[in-house]
Amino acid sequence: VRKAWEDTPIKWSPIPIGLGLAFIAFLQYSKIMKRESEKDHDPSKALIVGPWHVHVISELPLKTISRLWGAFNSITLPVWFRVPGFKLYSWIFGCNLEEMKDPDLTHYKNLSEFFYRELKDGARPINFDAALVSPSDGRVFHFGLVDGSRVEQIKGMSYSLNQFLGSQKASETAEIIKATHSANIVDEEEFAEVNGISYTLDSLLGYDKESTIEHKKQDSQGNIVPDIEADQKSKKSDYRDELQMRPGNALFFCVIYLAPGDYHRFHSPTNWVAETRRHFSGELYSVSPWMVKQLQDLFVLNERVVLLGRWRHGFFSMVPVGATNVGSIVLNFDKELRTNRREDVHHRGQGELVYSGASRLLNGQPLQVGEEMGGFKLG
Amino acid sequence: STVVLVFEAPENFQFTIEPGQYVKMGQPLGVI
Repeated sequence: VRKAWEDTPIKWSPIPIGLGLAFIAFLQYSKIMKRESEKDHDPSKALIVGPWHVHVISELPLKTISRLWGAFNSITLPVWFRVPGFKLYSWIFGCNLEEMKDPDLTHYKNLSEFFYRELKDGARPINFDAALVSPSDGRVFHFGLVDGSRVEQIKGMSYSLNQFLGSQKASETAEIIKATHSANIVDEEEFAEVNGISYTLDSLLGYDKESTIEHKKQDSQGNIVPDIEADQKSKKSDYRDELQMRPGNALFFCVIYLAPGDYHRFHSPTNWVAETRRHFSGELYSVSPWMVKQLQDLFVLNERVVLLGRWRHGFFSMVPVGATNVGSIVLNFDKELRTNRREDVHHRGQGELVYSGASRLLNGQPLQVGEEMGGFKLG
Repeated sequence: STVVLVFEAPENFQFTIEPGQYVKMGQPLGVI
């Protein structure tokens, strides 16, 4: 081998032009294919991007840990342990025990029950003058305008609104809004019942019925009479107009983080109608401010329940996002919803996490400002 | 856990909160 290595003469010869061009074409083709595959990235997949310790965390069986945590905290505690145990938890996480509906700590069988405690009536006065009120206790993490179709997670890091709300491939945010509304148009005469009180959807949403133009027509004898058919047609088209993104409007977002000691039920932030519920059984990363800064696409990766609907200014959505300790999201008006289930299969591969999503029409669930909608439970 | 709101509103909608502020349920988030 050494002899061959040393004695074999090196003879340089030009590469045929055709071969050279074919090689360059192959390189270019590979580059274009790579670029196109990134562009056509399936919106049902999210990339895990972050420092090395984020990748380590992403390999942990977080959903299993969450379910075990939930099961552990559902064990009935001995009565003698409840008062000191819950007081210790409250001291560590800053729970206000004075505003609990049932102040007797021995009545809470386990930490899960204590965690999902109710508040005294009147403990949270609702500001009815505001356009929007806080749906829960918590810290305002971020808020602002949706920039194009991207929502800012933190400064310099954003995620796709389409992925977050669960659009179909290549659809735009406006199309989701349009599709969501047109999928389940509720007749304007339909009545909704909230807490035993009946409302028309118009009054609940604050649409001004008085402003509807009344159409007139001449009858066979030349008299001016109301044109009911034209009125109905006009009202239908008015409704469709209401369901589009209106001129002069913009999309806003607001993120509220609930710490472990906070009251963990969420309420309606305004008068609105929830029309569709989408459940995305993603991962259950912590959503603490530290993790939000570390993991890009955190809100797209995590398990969440997307409620899509409309309020008096157009499109409205509310999204409770789960976390490792609180994998169970509960909706009072949707008993079929089950989150953090073992059956929800996840596929992993090359840094991608594929999650399943399920939609359900809610048949126009009316929600009043301050009304309890559901909450987060342990595990 | 986290609650995210995404909504359409007139451009003059103004948030009445600060990042990092602690809010309680029912407190105003924004006005038009």
